[in-house]
Amino acid sequence: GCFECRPPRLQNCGNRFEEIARLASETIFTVNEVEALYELFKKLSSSIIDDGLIQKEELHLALFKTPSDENLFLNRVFYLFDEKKNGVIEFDEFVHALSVFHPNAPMEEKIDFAFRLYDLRQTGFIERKEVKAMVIVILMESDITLSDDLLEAIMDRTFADADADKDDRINTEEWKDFVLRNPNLLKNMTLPYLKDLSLATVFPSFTFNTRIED
Amino acid sequence: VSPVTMNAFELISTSQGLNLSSLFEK
Repeated sequence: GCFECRPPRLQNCGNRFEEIARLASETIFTVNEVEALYELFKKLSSSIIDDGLIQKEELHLALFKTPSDENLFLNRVFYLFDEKKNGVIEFDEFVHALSVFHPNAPMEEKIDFAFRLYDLRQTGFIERKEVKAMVIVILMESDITLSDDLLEAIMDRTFADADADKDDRINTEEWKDFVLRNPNLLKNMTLPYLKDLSLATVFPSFTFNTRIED
Repeated sequence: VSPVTMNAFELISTSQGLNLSSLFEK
């Protein structure tokens, strides 16, 4: 951060303040909250390689507590965070994506993010075979064995509820109707923690003093 | 809750890979 600025670093700090102010203007976060997110980003982006970028392995380490890059859902989260699609999460991408998870973020943004998460092949539809593949991964992760008949029964019930036009794929309108009727499906799209984000609460040892007013 | 009674997306949303609150664990 810029808390211990010495003259040689002032130029960098100026850029940092500009970036933080810009990110605050682009997202739901205040300047202080973006600054707090920067501290979190620094921690995550240095956990394996200290290069100021979050690698997929580093996201895996944060979510699963083990370093690996092989998990379908982690891949999807990483893919959506990585706006530039260059294989790493940069700070501005991190702030943009987390903004969607803020308790006060518009419901539309959460619905859209979840849709893109589950639209594995980016066809504009959540296809039945994609959903089945995701359920199989979840069952394997949880060490649950289900017969294919039971699995198909879950799929039938889900698509009877979600797929209004019965074409074995869920479009954006059907998805919106479905999640509005089943709001618990969006529970993991909200991180209550983001509402209490400030250096004072997250990093109590810091005395925060920024030149930019919120 | 038995997985058999859940809908597919309820099951999927329990994935650890989708639980970003772990990012904030100290």
